[in-house]
Amino acid sequence: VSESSPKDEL
Amino acid sequence: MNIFRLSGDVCHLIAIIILFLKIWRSKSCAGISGKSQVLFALVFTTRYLDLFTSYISAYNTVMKVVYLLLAYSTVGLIFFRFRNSYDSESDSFRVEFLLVPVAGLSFLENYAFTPLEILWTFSIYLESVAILPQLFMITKTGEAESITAHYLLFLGLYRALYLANWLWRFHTEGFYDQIAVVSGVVQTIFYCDFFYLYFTRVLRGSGKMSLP
Repeated sequence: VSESSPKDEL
Repeated sequence: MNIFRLSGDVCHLIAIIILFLKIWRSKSCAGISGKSQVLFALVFTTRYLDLFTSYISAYNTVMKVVYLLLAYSTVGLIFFRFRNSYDSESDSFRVEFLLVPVAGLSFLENYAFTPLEILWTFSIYLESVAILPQLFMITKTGEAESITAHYLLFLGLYRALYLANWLWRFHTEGFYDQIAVVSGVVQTIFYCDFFYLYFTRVLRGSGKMSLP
């Protein structure tokens, strides 16, 4: 999972 | 970006626009929970702080700004422009019962113990319960105008489509955001009872959705 990466979902 | 995600975002946008136009055109926010709308504005504010820290795409930036503007405009209509029509008596849900556990949980269960991550997590948890004051208000007054029901339908569709999006992303990319998915499932469950009422009453019946 995206660990504190940019979140592309709204 | 896949078709479920795109249609989910569009349904979310349609829901927000339906509500804004309903209040704007009727010059009244009767039957609308101002508390739910404040919670949604808080959800967008705490989630989209990354507007200042990371650029993802033009689509992403534009949608975030539009959601924020519409959320705050709706709150403005309810509490300032058409505040005389605001039914604070029926909008009696105690939001501290949502905010305190949600804030506590976002400190305990997050991806990283940094301010932005905790606020993002807070926004995800809060979104899953933010509609409760509205559903509580409908239960209390016993009915909802059909336009309010359409608003809730599109919000629910947005949730359901996001679930499809996550299933799709898991199968195609192996992508899995545990916090978002678990909260999303919880949030969608809250709409199930409403979906049932919508299809059995609003579509078959007349203008208003009455609760049994």
